[in-house]
Amino acid sequence: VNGLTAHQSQVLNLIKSCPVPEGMSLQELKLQLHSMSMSTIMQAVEFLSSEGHIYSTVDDDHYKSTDTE
Amino acid sequence: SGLTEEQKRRIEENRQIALARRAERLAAQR
Repeated sequence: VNGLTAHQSQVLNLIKSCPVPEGMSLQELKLQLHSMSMSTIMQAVEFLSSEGHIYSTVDDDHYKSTDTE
Repeated sequence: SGLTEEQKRRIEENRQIALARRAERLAAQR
């Protein structure tokens, strides 16, 4: 969908849904995507970041989506 | 929001970089 795999879409949609200013943490992603491995989550985050869909906030563990603005 | 001014500045800087990157990707796709 939109050039994203299902995993990437899932990760992006969760990050988009997070309203807090510092964005969603990798740990929170893992809690919500319990059937997805951390390495798959990390690969999706790296790809989404390289494509400008998301960006890191207060540290490299928290991300927000550029689409939520 | 509980964030310091420095944190807000860094977040905005990262957002701008990501938006520029996204624009590049979209332009490359057209």
